[in-house]
Amino acid sequence: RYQELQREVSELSEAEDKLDELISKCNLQLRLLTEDSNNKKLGYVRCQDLRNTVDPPDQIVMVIRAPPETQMTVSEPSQGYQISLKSTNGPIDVFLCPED
Amino acid sequence: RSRILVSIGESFGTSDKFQKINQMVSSTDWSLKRRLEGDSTPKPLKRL
Amino acid sequence: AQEFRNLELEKQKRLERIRQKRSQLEELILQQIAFKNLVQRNQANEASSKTPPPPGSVIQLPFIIINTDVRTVIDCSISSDKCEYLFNFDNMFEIHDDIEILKRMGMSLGLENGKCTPENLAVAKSLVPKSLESYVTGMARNTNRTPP
Repeated sequence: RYQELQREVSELSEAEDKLDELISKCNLQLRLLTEDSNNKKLGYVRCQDLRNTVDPPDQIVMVIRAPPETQMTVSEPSQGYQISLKSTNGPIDVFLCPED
Repeated sequence: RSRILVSIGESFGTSDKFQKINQMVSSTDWSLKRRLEGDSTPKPLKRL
Repeated sequence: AQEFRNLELEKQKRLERIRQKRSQLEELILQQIAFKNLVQRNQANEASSKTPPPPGSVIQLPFIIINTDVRTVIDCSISSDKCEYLFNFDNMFEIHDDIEILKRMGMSLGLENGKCTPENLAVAKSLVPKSLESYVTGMARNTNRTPP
């Protein structure tokens, strides 16, 4: 039983190594995909797409486009909720998605 | 008071980073909060 | 017997790590499929309309959205250089990132929520490298399985 278990554990070790390799490959593929200039240009959604994903559709939809490493803090002060955004890599774009 | 800090601005990060925030916000008793604030009448909507 | 028990523990730990890494890999595969699908959709739209959409009508990735009830009051303060914002909400809201929006738009072909049709499975497999096809099939089969 011990030898059987040893064999199982070494198989699991191989399976885990294979997953690690696939995960790092996938991360690289995703980064290359999003950095490709053509994909950068075509990687957009329309306001109507956003409207179709919120329920009910007549909500306020605020869009935030921030530079990398922007810090978002969500805190619960006594009143309501507070969201703060702090960027050190350039201005943050915030706009409301029009209803129509 | 609870406070959650996340980094934004990159695509395709771990998609569950906002789940915790959404759970925290949705589990709040907003009517109690309003009573704490004293004024239950909503203020006129401000546009960005 | 003691060594056997230690090895049993080691096996459980590895199984848990493999489970987590598999779900991390599946999320990465979903993101890759969703993004490629979005690019192909926009490419096809622009080809059929022969013009790119007006600049003001599209939202470039990456982005996040905050949605809240239409009666919510949002107090907003902005620094002059637009590098700092402070929002006060008097009502509930939700925050979602771009990949969540792409999934809701159906860009990940239903792989994440059990609605992947055989046609969509063929499309999904065409969007990933061969080494990942078996995972896509597994995700489709796994989600198509009737929930226990």
